[in-house]
Amino acid sequence: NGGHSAKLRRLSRGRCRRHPLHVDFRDVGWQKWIIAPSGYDAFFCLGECRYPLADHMNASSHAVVQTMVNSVNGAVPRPCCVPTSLSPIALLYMDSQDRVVLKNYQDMVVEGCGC
Amino acid sequence: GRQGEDTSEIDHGRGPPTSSSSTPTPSPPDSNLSQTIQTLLLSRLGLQSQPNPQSGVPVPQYLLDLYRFHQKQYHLVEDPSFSFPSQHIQQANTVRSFHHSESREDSHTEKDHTRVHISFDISSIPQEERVLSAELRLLRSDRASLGPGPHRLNLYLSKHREDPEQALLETRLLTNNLHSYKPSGFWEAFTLSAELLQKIQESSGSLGFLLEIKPENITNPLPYQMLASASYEDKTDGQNERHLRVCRSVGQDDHSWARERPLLVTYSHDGRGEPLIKHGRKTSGKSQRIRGKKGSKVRARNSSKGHDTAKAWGRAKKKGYSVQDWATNTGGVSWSERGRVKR
Repeated sequence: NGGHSAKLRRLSRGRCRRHPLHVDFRDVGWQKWIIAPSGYDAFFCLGECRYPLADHMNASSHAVVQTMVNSVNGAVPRPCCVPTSLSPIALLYMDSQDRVVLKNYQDMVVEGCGC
Repeated sequence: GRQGEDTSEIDHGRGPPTSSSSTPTPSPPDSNLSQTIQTLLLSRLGLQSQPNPQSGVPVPQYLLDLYRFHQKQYHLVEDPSFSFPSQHIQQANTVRSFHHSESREDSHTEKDHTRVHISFDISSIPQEERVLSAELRLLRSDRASLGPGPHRLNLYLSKHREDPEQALLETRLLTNNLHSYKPSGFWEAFTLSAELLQKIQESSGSLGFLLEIKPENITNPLPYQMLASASYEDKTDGQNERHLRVCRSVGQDDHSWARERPLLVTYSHDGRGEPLIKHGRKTSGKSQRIRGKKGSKVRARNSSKGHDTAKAWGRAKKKGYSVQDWATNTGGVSWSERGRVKR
């Protein structure tokens, strides 16, 4: 039983989910023109979309069909693990004329992942 | 990159196999690819190239306070009279700031200190961006002496100082109530219509104003010296500080001047994404005040976020929390929201 639960845990860990990813603008030298924030938590999606597709994996009907086809024909890939919900962030930056701009940029943070 | 030859067989020839299919292991992108990715991202951000600002360019305090308020960092808002412009931001996703163009020649030739002409170059606003509203912000310094009685400020739209077709935009009575604003000054904000900004944006890109200040309730014209002593700051001596900070003092450093000089703020939308304030939230319709940095009051007029947070702060205050504890512990999340999350 212990081996079975460990296997389940390992499989569960490999499933499609959101992972932490912090973007630091200093790493790419963008702190010269981005006043704030200095970085932000962007997150990313990674993992396998394999049967069974749990509710929390936000699988589309197409993903269910594709998973089913994959089970009978391995040449057809499994569905991808992708962001299903994204949120914006506000950036305070200087434009090319040295004017300060505050702008809301859409789809910058992953809120949820799915298949 | 996991689609191999077998996958291309079921593609029915709709597209050629990508080059990535032949490279099983990802390698670090070369500099050209990295540059291409950066250019793509900048393009998505609405920028043609990576801005390269000069070092030490001062940031307007209003934009900093606006950003901090938007990020719910209320305790970092520095201006005690800061008012969140929710009526402008409800539809806009971009806020741009412009300092006026300083012309030394004009400043030395101006003799009439009751009338000052200032202009702003707004040609850098992208054409695809729709300006929804704008504000002209002028600092009224507490150090200034208004002279006896109230004064009237007339704001004209004017291409240049001697423009014969000046259009009166707004007239405002400036009272001598020193208790109404703080020692650091009080910003008078004049709302400008979207139509006006769009018209300027489509034509010259230069927006000019003539500011005229006159004593109210005085029928006889005053001698020149009295008007001059009760008008704008005289930039020739730096001591004669007057109602509105529209001219730079002699020897004033860039940082100090950037915090006091006139500011034009435009609120626009580029057609992509959500506005800075999400719709569908309750608004109170009343002014809300919460405590900001150094115990100063920060007003959140018509702001749903400010409304929730102000109520939460009120409840926290009754429980004996300091603003630092409250801001740190809640991270700006309202008290009730925090309780729900915990449950």
